Amino acid sequence: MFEARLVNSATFKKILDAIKDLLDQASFDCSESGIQLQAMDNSHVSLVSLNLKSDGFDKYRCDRSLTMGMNLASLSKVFRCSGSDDTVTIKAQDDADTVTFMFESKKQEKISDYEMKLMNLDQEHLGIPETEFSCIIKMPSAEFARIVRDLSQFGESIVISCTKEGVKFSTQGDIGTGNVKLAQTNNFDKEEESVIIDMQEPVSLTFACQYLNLFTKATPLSNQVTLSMCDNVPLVVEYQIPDLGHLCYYLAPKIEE
Amino acid sequence: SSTQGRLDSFFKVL
Repeated sequence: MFEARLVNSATFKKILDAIKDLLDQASFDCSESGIQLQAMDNSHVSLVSLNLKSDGFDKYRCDRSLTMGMNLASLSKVFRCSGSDDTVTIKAQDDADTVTFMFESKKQEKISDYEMKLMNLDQEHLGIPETEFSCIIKMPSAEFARIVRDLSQFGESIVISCTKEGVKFSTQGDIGTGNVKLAQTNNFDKEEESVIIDMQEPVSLTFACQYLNLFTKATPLSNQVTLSMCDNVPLVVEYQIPDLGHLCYYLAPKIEE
Repeated sequence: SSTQGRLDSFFKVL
């Protein structure tokens, strides 16, 4: 028996919004420690890694580990039926081929449930090597989304260059070029507004705008985003989900020919 | 010009 209850179903909806444009389907691996999802997009350029810890749920029970393969467009349809203040309870029997989502309104005057068919997905798990990153940039997630959106108008790629002085986002296209430089802030009072750079070595890598834009769909989950970079290694874009876990995206850099 | 890398070359399939 698997049962997970989240008072704030809107958080799960936000997670879904953050992954459904990258992945058509994905397996949710449920165990005693929580729910995990790891999946690459169809072109094997990016990877989504979601980790929700069991004690972040308001109720969590998982007697036997189970893998639930789901079509994310179908799952989105289910969550479209939930109210923003609803509580969600996710339930599945051991070895079941369906999962049930129950939504309860705040005052419990409305209770709805949706049963969705599970899929058998051929999932391959990837081993992600531990990396000593050259640069780790922590910045407001809304600022990152804004920069990626702005620069995407001009080119297909964004070069992210990080030095001790700050981080520079650059693009070039047919109509010209665009650059955004962010300096490290000293505003320690407001951590969520700070730009904090932890640099071992300067690094400059090129990434596809299309994917960076899809990652910024996670912006509503967290005030801050962390970008971890190292030469010839995929970029890691991490959003912490308060009290529940984290959502990480990995993106292979573009390689100069 | 640049080409898009794939993750398969960085991560091992378990």
